[in-house]
Amino acid sequence: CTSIVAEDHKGNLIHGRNLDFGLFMGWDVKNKSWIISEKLKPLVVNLDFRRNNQTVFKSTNFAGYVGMLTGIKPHTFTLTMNERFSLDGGYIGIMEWVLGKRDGMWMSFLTRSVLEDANSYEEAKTRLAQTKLLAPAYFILGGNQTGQGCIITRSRLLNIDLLEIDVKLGRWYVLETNYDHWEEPLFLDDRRTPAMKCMNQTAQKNISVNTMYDVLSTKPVLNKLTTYTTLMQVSEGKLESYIRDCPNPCMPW
Amino acid sequence: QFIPPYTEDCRTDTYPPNGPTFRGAVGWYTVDLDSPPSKRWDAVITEKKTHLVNMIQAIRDLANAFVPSGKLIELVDVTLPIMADTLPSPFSEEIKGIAAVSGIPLGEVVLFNIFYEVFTV
Repeated sequence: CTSIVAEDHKGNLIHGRNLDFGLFMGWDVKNKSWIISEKLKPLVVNLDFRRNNQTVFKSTNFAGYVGMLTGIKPHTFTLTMNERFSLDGGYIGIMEWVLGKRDGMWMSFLTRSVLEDANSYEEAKTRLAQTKLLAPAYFILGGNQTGQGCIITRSRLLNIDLLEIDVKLGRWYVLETNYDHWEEPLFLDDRRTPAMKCMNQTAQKNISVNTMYDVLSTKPVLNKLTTYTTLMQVSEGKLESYIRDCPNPCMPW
Repeated sequence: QFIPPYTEDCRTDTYPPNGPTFRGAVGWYTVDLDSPPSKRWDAVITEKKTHLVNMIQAIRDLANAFVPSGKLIELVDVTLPIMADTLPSPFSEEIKGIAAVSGIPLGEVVLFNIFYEVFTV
């Protein structure tokens, strides 16, 4: 996965993401594609969650999956989640759950609850940072004011790190793939460097929905695992998503 | 660049989406949070049922590739329905509603919904 929150020179926040899934879950030799990734693409849907006939939040989802990986609470915040690998992983959380220790939350149920119930960027950030989880994760959160964009690096129990946009320091965007931002990504899977190169090449003055899509369309940020790209503009309350393909030659991940 | 990781120059002018990296647009559906949790996903699942069944079948095929005896699927179908009852509301009821409308065994719908945690295995 790759998630980016960027602030343009007028202070607008743009949140974009590629949802990559299906690694090592069956390779289709003939079509040079991952089987599960290809089966997920027709299941991609945009959802408008409504209460009292009013939109509460919107999301890009896989039909049948009730949790949230990508969503916007219009004019309030945007949220995506990327997988984080750790030895202290979800299987430990599941074992605890089976053994009756159920004070943690399933990751995508937390994101769904935050999108449904949180009423501000700060409230969303606090809940995502402090709620116990069954599995580690990265939460990438965008708000509706300048500077409101962050990556929350979570272990199952702790909020390990919070990296926020700081335009004065020249950090006009935050970008997360699947590795802790203070460490080098796995050399076999460095999507961060090409993504940041393209963001820096685009520069703050040119960042927009269009150019964010360009960055998310550049290989290997776009790869064989990429099922969809979503672009969200919090101030307009807008979410749009597109099902992707990666023509050969293309990285399997 | 024709060797892995096939890094290319930063793309430009790919929006509006077009060309070989754009497979298609995504449809919109409404989920009414005022309706009972078990009914909220009926419209989505009714329309996407075939694709959902195909995706679950692909996971089944993968599981059987690892455990040809079918015991792994059996384990999922026997134990995960029990886990469904431990999941918090409204997720438990929503997942059961999806299983009912799609006809997919409840355990396999639960597996799909907790896949993030399971995948770390």
